[in-house]
Amino acid sequence: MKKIAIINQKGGTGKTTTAVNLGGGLALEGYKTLLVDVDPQGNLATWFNPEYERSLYHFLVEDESPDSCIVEVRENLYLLPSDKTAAQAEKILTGQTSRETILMRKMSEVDDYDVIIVDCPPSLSLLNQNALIYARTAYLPVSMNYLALVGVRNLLENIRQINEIMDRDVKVSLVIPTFYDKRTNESKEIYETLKEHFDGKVTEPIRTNVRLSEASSYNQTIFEYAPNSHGAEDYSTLVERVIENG
Amino acid sequence: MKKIAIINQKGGTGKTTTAVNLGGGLALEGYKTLLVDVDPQGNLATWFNPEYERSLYHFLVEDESPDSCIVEVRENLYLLPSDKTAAQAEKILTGQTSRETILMRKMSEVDDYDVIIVDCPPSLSLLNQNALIYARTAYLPVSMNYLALVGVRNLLENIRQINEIMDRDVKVSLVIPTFYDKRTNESKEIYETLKEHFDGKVTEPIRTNVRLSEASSYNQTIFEYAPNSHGAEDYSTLVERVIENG
Ligand SMILES: Nc1ncnc2c1ncn2[C@@H]1O[C@H](COP(=O)(O)OP(=O)(O)OP(=O)(O)O)[C@@H](O)[C@H]1O
Ligand SMILES: Nc1ncnc2c1ncn2[C@@H]1O[C@H](COP(=O)(O)OP(=O)(O)OP(=O)(O)O)[C@@H](O)[C@H]1O
Ligand SMILES: [Mg+2]
Ligand SMILES: [Mg+2]
Repeated sequence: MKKIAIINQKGGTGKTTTAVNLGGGLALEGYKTLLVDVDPQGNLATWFNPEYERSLYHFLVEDESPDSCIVEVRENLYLLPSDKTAAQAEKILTGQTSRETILMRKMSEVDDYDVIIVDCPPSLSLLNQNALIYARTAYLPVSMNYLALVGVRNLLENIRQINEIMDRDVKVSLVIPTFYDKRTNESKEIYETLKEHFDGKVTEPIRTNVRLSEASSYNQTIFEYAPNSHGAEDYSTLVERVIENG
Repeated sequence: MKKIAIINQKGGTGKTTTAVNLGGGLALEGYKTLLVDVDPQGNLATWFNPEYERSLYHFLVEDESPDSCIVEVRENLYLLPSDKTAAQAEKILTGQTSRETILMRKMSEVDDYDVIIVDCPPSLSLLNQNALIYARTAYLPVSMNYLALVGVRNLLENIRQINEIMDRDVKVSLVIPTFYDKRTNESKEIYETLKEHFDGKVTEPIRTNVRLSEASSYNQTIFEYAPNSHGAEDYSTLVERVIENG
């Protein structure tokens, strides 16, 4: 079972858009996929707009079973949603012992999926630490600008500390260049810088494509909303790479 | 003395870029301007890259004076920087009484500026609450996509709760459309939606312009880096509006 945390504490680098479309693409390829939202902004539930009654809060704090919190959003695609109650969950968990491993412990009984993708908020929060410690594999969507690069350095330091303190082996497995615009030097330079630092882990870029954001307002994946768009093309390429990565 | 919190818990909506260029533009117009960074990512210090020894942590937790924490970055432009020690500050403050008003109390002796701009992180954190309660005036940079609109609703609810609980009169004074791309319907629709909901408070949009992000890697404001760009034009228009607003 493959577990992935989609993480970058810089805001707006395409984490949620990647969770939706990587998850959606894997589901279309027949992989039973669970999306777990650990962001109190609850953008995954906003995106798919499912009916739900229980969320991350009930799962982590009120000890509800995974089945009562997970909803099916597509064939092969499931969601454990989040909303602002997750902020309350984080406050409560902050006071507990072993607070960085609660997600790992609660998720240990969830083993009937092929892939589990955790969508993270833009911060270095307790829930993010839980996501990294649980999944141990991190994918970093990095937007093509200088401030996003700076964020990567902070995140790597955070991961290094987790590995040291928790004796966990959290790895950055893929770096996904997002908002790539081939007309700008900036995109090319940031892309090259990433390739130098993360040799072999940098995926083909996801180009800026308005269809990707439009899809969210129609509650659709890019494959449903605009299957012939650059956005669909680029996320298909990513899906293939993730499947190959094993 | 005008105090402004630049806030939106959605990530990457142009908060920091707005703080830099609104602040930089006001300074050029002769207004003595202080930028206060309450984001542990410390992007304002990254942007201007000044020498500094004391930051928000020392100011809020170790009771250092404002003068020992504020650095001059340009003529008329000053910075109280932040870095990951601010995350530590937030943890410590969480345990204290009156933790939502610490910034307001510490900043009460800072009164020799014309404008103070607080740059906020993408979250609904304690430091953000402090920023809102201190400044009482919020400017919301909103990027032209559906998920950013969803974030606005959450933020307004947060502000409503602060006003109720703290009996503070926090107001959204301006809504700044960012990443505006006139070629897309999405930009036009989101812009129209904002104008319906925030009648009279929506500024002229800031268009997507790569010069704005490039400027950060040269440690410059847009007026220094690319004075003839659309980015400079749009932020000049914003500076004028803010000066008019009084
Ligand atoms: N390649 C792209 N082209 C165009 N729009 C995109 C692209 N990727 C993401 N977007 C849009 O940009 C906005 C920000 O992306 P998204 O919300 O996925 O980032 P995020 O990293 O999850 O943000 P946050 O830090 O707030 O969680 C969204 O409206 C999204 O639909
Ligand atoms: N109008 C614009 N056109 C092009 N690039 C922009 C524009 N506004 C901001 N950017 C760039 O986009 C990135 C995100 O913007 P910025 O960091 O200002 O957003 P933010 O809301 O402060 O993000 P965070 O939520 O992480 O604090 C930065 O690299 C910035 O330089
Ligand atoms: Mg997100
Ligand atoms: Mg910022």
